[in-house]
Amino acid sequence: MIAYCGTTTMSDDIDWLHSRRGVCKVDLYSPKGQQDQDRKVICFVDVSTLNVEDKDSKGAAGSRSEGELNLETLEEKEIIVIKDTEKQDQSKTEGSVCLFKQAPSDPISVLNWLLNDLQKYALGFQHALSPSASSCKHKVGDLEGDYSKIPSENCYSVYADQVNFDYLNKGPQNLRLEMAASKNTNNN
Amino acid sequence: QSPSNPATKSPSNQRSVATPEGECSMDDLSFYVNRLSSLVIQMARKEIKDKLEGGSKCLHHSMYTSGDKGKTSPRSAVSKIASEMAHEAVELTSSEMRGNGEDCRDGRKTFLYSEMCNKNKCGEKQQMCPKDSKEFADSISKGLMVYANQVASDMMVSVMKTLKVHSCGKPIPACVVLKRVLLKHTKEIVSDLIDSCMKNLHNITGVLMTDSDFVSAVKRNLFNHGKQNAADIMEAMLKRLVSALLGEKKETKSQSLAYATLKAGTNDPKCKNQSLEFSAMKAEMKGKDKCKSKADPCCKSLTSAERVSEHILKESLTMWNNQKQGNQGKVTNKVCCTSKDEKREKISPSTDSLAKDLIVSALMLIQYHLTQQAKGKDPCEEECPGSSMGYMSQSAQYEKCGGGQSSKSLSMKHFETRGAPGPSTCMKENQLESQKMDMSNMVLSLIQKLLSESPFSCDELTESDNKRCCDPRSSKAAPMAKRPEEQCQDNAELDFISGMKQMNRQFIDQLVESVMKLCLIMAKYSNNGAALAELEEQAALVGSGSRCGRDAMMSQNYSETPGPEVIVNNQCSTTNLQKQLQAVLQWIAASQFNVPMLYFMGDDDGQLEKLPEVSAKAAEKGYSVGDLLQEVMKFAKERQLDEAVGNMARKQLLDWLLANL
Repeated sequence: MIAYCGTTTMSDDIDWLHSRRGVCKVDLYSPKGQQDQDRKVICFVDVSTLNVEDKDSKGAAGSRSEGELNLETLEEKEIIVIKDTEKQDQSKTEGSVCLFKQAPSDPISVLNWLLNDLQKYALGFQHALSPSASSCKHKVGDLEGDYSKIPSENCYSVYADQVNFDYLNKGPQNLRLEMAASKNTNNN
Repeated sequence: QSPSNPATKSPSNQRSVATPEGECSMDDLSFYVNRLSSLVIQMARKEIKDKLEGGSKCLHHSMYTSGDKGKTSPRSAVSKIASEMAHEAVELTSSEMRGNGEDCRDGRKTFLYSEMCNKNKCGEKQQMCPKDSKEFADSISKGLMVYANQVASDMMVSVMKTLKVHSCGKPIPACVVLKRVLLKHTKEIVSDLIDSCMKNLHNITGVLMTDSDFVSAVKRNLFNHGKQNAADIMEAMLKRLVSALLGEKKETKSQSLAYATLKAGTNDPKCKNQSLEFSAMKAEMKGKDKCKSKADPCCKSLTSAERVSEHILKESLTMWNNQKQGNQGKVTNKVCCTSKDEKREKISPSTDSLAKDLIVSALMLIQYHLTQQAKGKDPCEEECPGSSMGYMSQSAQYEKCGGGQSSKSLSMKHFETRGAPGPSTCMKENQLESQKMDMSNMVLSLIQKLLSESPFSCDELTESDNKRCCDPRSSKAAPMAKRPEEQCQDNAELDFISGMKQMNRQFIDQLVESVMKLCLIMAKYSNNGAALAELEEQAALVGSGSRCGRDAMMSQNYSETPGPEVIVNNQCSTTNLQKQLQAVLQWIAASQFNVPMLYFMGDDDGQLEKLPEVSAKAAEKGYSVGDLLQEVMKFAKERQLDEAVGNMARKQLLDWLLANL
C-alpha cells in the first residue's frame, strides 16, 4: 500500500519573471566522476509519452493507474511525485519520480505555456527536494483516496519505501519504475 | 411700439405719456425708458462711427468694429472720441436738466463722469497713436468706463424725466422706478460691455501673439520659471533620497553607537532610532572617505557582499531591537500574574536564544568574509613591512581606541598606521586601498565588538537567556509583571502567548532568511575558490557550533537553503528543442529552489552539452532566474515569428542563449 497526500501549490506564488535569484550551476551527469554524497535523483516522466502496456505492466505506478490512480486522466496541471522514503545505505541517493502530462505549447501565449511548464517542474523539485519525513508523509492508508477529493490542489506525493529506477533502459517507453510498498500494509 | 401709445417715438412725446391722469403702466414706463436708452446708444454709436470713418487714417479699430485685424492703429482714439461725446452729452444733459429746474439726483455720477472725462482729456493730450501697450490698455478701460457712464447717464436722464409718471393717481416713488428701469437695462448693458471687452481683448491678444519679441519673452520667462521649479524639485528629491539612503544625520559620537544602543537594550529610548544611528554612522564614515557625491560613491567602494552584510547587520539589529521592544511593550501592556509570567519566560528565552544564535551565525559569517576579503585584497600588507598590520589587528586597534572616539579619528589613525612607514608608492596604494576598506574595517570592528560582548557570546547564550529575566535592563518590566493583578484574563494571556510565538517566529524567519541570503551572496561574489570552500566550511562550523543555529537550519524551509545536488533524468522529451527547453526550465526551477548544482542525466544525443557553458555564462553575467526566463521567452517569440514567416533555419535554444546572454 502506498500513501499519498495532497499538498499546497507553493510554486503558484513564485513570480518567475521578476525573481532575482541567481542561477545555479549546471553540469552533465557522469557516474564515474561523482563522489558519494548527498544527492537526489528526480526523474521527470511525461505520462502521455508512455504507452499503456508499459504503464499497466510496470511497477507500482502502473498498478495504481489501473486502480485508484489513472494516469491517463491526469490533468496537465497535475503532477504526481513518487518518492522513495528510505535512503539506500550504499549511495544515500534519494529518488523521486515526477509524473505529469505535458501541456500543449500554445503558439499564441508563450508566457502561459512557459509558466505552465515551469510550474510543473517547480512542483516536482519542490516536492522531490522536501524531506521525506516531512509532515506531508502520512501513514500508510491514512489518506487513501483523498487525493481525488482535493481538486484544487494539483500535486500529489506518493511515498514508497523504495523506488528503483532503471536508468539503463533508454527512451521514455522503456522506463521502468519499481516501488516497494510498506511492509506492514496490504500491498496492491 | 408702446402698447398704450404706439405713436410715441421721440423723447418729446414721452412727456405726453406722463400725463397727470396717471394712466401709464409700468410696462409703458419701461418701454419708454428702454427706447430712450436705445436711442441714446444708437446715436452714440452712429456718432462714433461717423467720426471714425471721417477721421484720421489711424482709426481702424473701435470698440464695435474690430474687423481690421493686425493693423497698428491708435487705440486711444476710440476712447477719446467716446470721451468727448460723452462729455458733450453730459454737458448738454446737465444744462438741460438745470434749465428745466429738475432735481438732479444723479449729480454725483455725473460729476464723477465729468471728472473722469476731464482727466482723460488732460492725460492723453491729443495723442492719436500711442505705442505703449499699457497706455493702450488704460485707454481701453477708460473708454469702456466712459461708454458705461454715458449709457448710465442717458438712462438716468431718461428716468429722471419720466419721474412725473403717476400710477393710479399716486406718484410712483422715484427709487422704485429707478430700480425697475435699471434692472431692465442691466442685461443689455452688461452684455454690451462684455462684448466690447472681448473684442478688444481679441485685438490685443491677436496683436501681441504676432509680436515675436513678446512671444519669445513669454516663453523665456516661462522656461526660466519652469527650470527653476524643476531644479528646486530635483534638489528636494535628491535631498530626500540622500536622507533616505544615509539616514538622518545625528550627532553620532562613536562607531559603536549602534552597538551601544543595542547593548542598552529595551530600556534605552534611543532604541527607536537605532537604524538611524547606524545610518548616521555610515554617513559619517562616508564623509570621512571624502566622497563628495551624495550616495553612490560610498557604496561604490564596497563589494556587494559588504553592502549586503551592512544591510543585514542593520536589519538584524533593528529587528532585534524591535523584537525586544515588542516584548517590552507586551509585558508592559499586558501585565500578568506570577504563574503566567512563567509561561512567558518559557517562550521568550528559547526563541530569543534562537534568534541570538542566528545573529551570531550571521555576524561570524560576515566577520569571516570580511577577514578573508581583507587578506585577499591587500597585497601590500606583506610587501610593506611597516604597514603589515592586518585587518584583525587594525580592528583590534580600533577597539583599543575605544568607543568614545569618533569614527573620523579612527579613520585618521587608520590612515596614519597604514601610510606613514611605508614607501611613497606603497603608501598611496595603501591609502587608496584603505579608503576602500574603511567600511569593511568599521563593520568588522563592530561585529567583533558585538561578538565579544557577553550577550552575543556563544558560550553564554543560554546563560544570558536565563539571566535576562534578572537582568537590570529588563528589570523595569519585572516589577510590573509581578504586580498581583488578578483581573488579568486567561484569554488575554493566550493571545499574548500566541502573539509572542508569532512574532518570534516571524523574527527568526527573517533572520534565517537574511543569514542564508548573506551566505549565498558571499558564495556568489567570492572570487577565491579556496576562500569559498573555507567559507562553506566556516558556515558549516558555525551552524554546527551553535545549537540553536543548527536547529534553525533544520527547521527552515528547504527553499531557503542550498539543498542537495540534484540529478535530473528526463523521460519525456521528444524533440531536441523540447529537450533543451525542458532542461532550461528545470534549470530555472532548480535555481529558484536554491539547488547548488544541477546535473542532467542521459544526454546521449549531445543536446545538452552546451548547457553547462550556458549556465556558466549566465552566472558570470549575473543573470537571475527572471532574466533567464525572459531570455527564454524572447527565444520562443522569435521562433514563433520565424515559423510565421516560414523561416526554418533556426538556432536551437542553447545556441541562441549562448549567443544572446
